[in-house]
Order: sequence, then structure tokens, then C-alpha cells
Amino acid sequence: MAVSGFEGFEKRLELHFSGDDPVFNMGLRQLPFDSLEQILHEVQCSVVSAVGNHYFDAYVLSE
Amino acid sequence: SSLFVYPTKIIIKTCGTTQLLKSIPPLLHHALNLGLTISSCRYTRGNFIFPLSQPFPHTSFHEEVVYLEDSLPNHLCYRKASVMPSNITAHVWHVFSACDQTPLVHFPPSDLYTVEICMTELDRTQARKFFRRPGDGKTGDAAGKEMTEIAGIHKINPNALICDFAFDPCGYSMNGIDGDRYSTIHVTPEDGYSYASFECVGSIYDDEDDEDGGDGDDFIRMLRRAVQVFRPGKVSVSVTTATTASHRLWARVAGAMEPLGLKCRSCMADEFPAAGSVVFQTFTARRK
Repeated sequence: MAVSGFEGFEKRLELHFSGDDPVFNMGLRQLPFDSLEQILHEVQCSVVSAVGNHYFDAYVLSE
Repeated sequence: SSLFVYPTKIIIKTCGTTQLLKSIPPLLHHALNLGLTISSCRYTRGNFIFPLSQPFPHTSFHEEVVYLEDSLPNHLCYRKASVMPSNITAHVWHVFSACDQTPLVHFPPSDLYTVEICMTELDRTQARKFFRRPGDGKTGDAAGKEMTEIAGIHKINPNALICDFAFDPCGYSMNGIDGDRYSTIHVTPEDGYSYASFECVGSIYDDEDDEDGGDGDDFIRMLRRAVQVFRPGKVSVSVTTATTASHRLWARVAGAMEPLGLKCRSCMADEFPAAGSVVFQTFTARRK
């Protein structure tokens, strides 16, 4: 075992929300990209690649 | 690392020395501006290989729980934190969950389950596929696509649209999207602390075992393909579900692993608000 190296084991956070009237059922998907980047800045990572469909958006992050 | 954004759900999964929980305050702030209020929270992680390298608030599970308790609003009043042990010391499962309604009300919809697989001691030949060739001149996207094909990751769920990325000099991440379901793989291939994870969402209505107990089950096929990509020495599988069929799910997981030469070493179940039941199983390769 190395004394130190890159930590592979992930931390995983899942949050659910409720609201009266998410616009066109888009809800959190309306968040501007720079708001997502601002949130990820707190985490110390950033978006490197993205894809989405009718249901959700998926981002690959640095780290 | 990955981020999934649904209309009323967000999932962030990060490795390394990221400070994941620091995302909660700004996330709650932005959601509130959209008229959305948090209704449940689930935080999970395995056992860090290098715990002393973790920054605040991830220096211990206790510290993480204190940070979560302080960051979440009071209306998420049903809370539970637990460490699920195993007889493989490197694989321990940490779970925190909170929700705003009685735990008898299920989140998410009761037919869904989430499978999180953590794999260590990866086969060296397989792990080598996740190193960039020096001076390959490729972008992270192009190199990622190459790794997806060479390693056979594109065969795990042939229906999924894959977004992949290769890091320099090594490491790999991919997200697969298939309708409203995601799957994700992350690889740290360095010898001595090699690690890979696979996570996906399924529904109990998707498929069932063949009557003859064969492997006609898409879920089992997908798990097997994912694990075969890495041929790990040690594996842990966490299945989270609000269904009443959790006992069947963990039996199917064990059934998927056995033919790969992975023997079940431990199995533990617990109940959590918002999450439902969490079953944590560990496996080791018979070759070890």
C-alpha cells in the first residue's frame, strides 16, 4: 500500500426537493451553468464534459 | 466525479480530496430561488484509503455528520447516521440520511433501487487500460472514448448514451444515460491503491430472474459486465431501495457475483429515513 496517493473512494450526496410549480417541470435543470460551477467551486472541482436528455443532465467532473 | 441534475433531484459523486458537503449551502440557496425546498438528503461513502489526506469536513464520519446536521434545515427532522461494517476492513459503508416526513413515506418512488459497487485490487492488465499513452495527442474526451471501447465499458449497457473522459496521466470517468436512468463509472488505476466504482439505477419491474435461475436478467448481466471490466480482488455492493423486495435484490447481487469467482464474505442490512433499506455486501475473489 502506498503511503499516499489519489483517493478513489467517492463521497456521494443525493438531495431531493419539492416545489409548488417548477417551471415546465424543469426545476433544478433551470440552474444556470455558472451557478453549477459556483457550487462545484466550493467542492473543489469543475465540469469537464456534459450530456443530457429529456429527463436529466449528466456532467463528468474533474478530480 | 459526476453530477446528475434532475428537476427535483441532484446527485453529486466526487473522489480525491474534494469537499463535497460544502456544496449543500449554495445548493439549498439556489434551489430556494427556484421555489424548491429540500425534502430529503442521503450521503454515503466507503472507507477512505488515505483518510489523513481528507480536508474539512471530511476528516472523519463524525465530522461529516456534524456538518450535515448543521447544514440541513430543521424541517428535515428524521435523521440517521450509521456505519455498516464488514469483515473486509477496507470496505465499510457510511450512511447518513434525513427527510421531512415520517420514514414510512418512501423516497424515491418505491420501485427504484440504487446499486453502488466499490472495487479494489483491480486486475493489473485491466487497470493498465486506464492509463494514457504519453504524447497520444488526444483530448480527454477522445482518450476517454478509446478507453470505453478498449475496456468493454460500452457493452455494459449497450442502450446507454455514454459521456466519457480520460484524465492525464491516468484515470477515467464516464456517465451513461438511458431514458431517466443513469449509470456511472470512475477508475483510479494506479497499482497499490487501484479502485473502480460502478453505480446504476434500476427498477424492480425491469426484469426478473429466469425461472431456471439463469442469467436472463438485465440487472445481473449489467453487474457482471461491470465487474468483469476490472476483475477486482475485493468488492462491496450497496443496494438502496424503498421497495419491500430488498431481500430479493441482495440475493440477486450475490447470484451475479458467484460465477465471477467472487465469494460473499458479509451481508448487512439497515433501514434509513428517506433511503429505505440499505443492504451492504462484500465479496472477495477466490484467487486471493
